[in-house]
This record gives sequence, C-alpha cells and structure tokens, in this order.
Amino acid sequence: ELTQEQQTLLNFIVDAYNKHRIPQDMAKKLLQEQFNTEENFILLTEMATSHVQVLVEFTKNIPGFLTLDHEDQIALLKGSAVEAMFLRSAQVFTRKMPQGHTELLEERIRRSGISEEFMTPMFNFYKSICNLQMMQEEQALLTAITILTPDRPYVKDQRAVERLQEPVLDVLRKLCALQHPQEPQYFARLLGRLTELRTLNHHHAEMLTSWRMS
Amino acid sequence: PASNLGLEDIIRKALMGNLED
Repeated sequence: ELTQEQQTLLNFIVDAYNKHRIPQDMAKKLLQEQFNTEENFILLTEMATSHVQVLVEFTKNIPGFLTLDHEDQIALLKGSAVEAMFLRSAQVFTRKMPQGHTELLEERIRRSGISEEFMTPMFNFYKSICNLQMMQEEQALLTAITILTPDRPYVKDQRAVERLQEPVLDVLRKLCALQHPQEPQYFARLLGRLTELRTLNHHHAEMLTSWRMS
Repeated sequence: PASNLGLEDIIRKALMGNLED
C-alpha cells in the first residue's frame, strides 16, 4: 500500500497534471478547421508553444521543484520539454475519442511536412503508449519522472534532482504493483517508454530542421 | 507571437509569470 505521504504526493501530481491542459479552443482548432500546409505548420507550432506553457505550469506544482536552483529548473524543463510533449500528445491516441477524430489528427500530423523517417518512430511510440493502456495517475507520474531526470545537460546539482525523482519513482512502482498485479513487468515496461522518449528527443532537432526546410 | 520565441524563452517567461492569473 501507499503510505499517507506517498498518497499525498500522488494526489498533488495528478491534480496538477489534470488541471494544466492545452486550452480547449486550441485543441478544437485541430479538429474543426481546414488548413493549407503553411497554416498547418503555424497551428502545430502554436500547439507546441502551448504545450510548453502547460508543461511549465504543471512542473511548478511538482513538490520541491521550485526549491531547485533556478537555472537547474530551466535546464530540466529544456531537457524534458520534447519528451513530456510526446508523452502528453500520446494521450490523444490512447483515449477513446469520438469516431473519426483520431484519424483526422493523424492525417493532420502526417500532412504537416515532417518527413517519413521521423513520422514512423513517432507513430510507433504513440502505438506503444496506446498498448500500455496507462491510467491517468501513471501518465502524470511518468511525466514528472521525465521532467525530474538528473542527467540533463547543464544540470548542476544532480543530487538535488535525484532526491525529488526517487520518491516519485517509488510511488509509480507501488502503483503499478497495485494496479497490475498480474503483470509484474508493467513498471519496467513503463520505464522502457522513457528510453524510447529519449530517442525521439534526439531525433527532434533534426526533425524540426527538415520540417522547416520542407 | 509566442511561436517565434525559442524554447528557453518560453520556459523562462512561463516560469516567471503565472498563466493562471
């Protein structure tokens, strides 16, 4: 069972995760309007900006984050933004959505001008997240763990970051054992997604360059 | 527009401000 302290940490992170989302009117634009390639690019860029703002608001609410050195806070957010964004957007393909919405979104991303070599690993990731059928709590904790990764570039006090990440990892490990008693490997599978995210992160800069070119 | 800002600028601005207000 989770201790009282762990339950409080879990509630705090899940509440913050649910509270900070992409504004609904922006999310709606993705589904409702037709855009040419350039407008599509601008819309997806605005979405990315909004994702980062939402990510920062969520992160500010992770217990202890604001006690870290200010420049370390920025280094952590910079290092994890792309990964957290992929994680959050994977939700779109996990949740049950009204008929046709998933296809429409996929179509919009596929027609964004991003080249096929980057598209395939991205959709493979979305599929692998979808297969996990993560609970909201697991998604929120995994995002917090991604953000609190001590070995990001330019992080000075890695130990301080570890001290924040470890309790969140413990809660996630326990939660996985409680919610998936038949699947002892579930926690390891979740952590495996973090490795996949790192790979996507590495490809991301290259992907943006090719996207801008096209 | 925000979309012209770099990632670090967006993070710094968001950390300083409070979007909830």
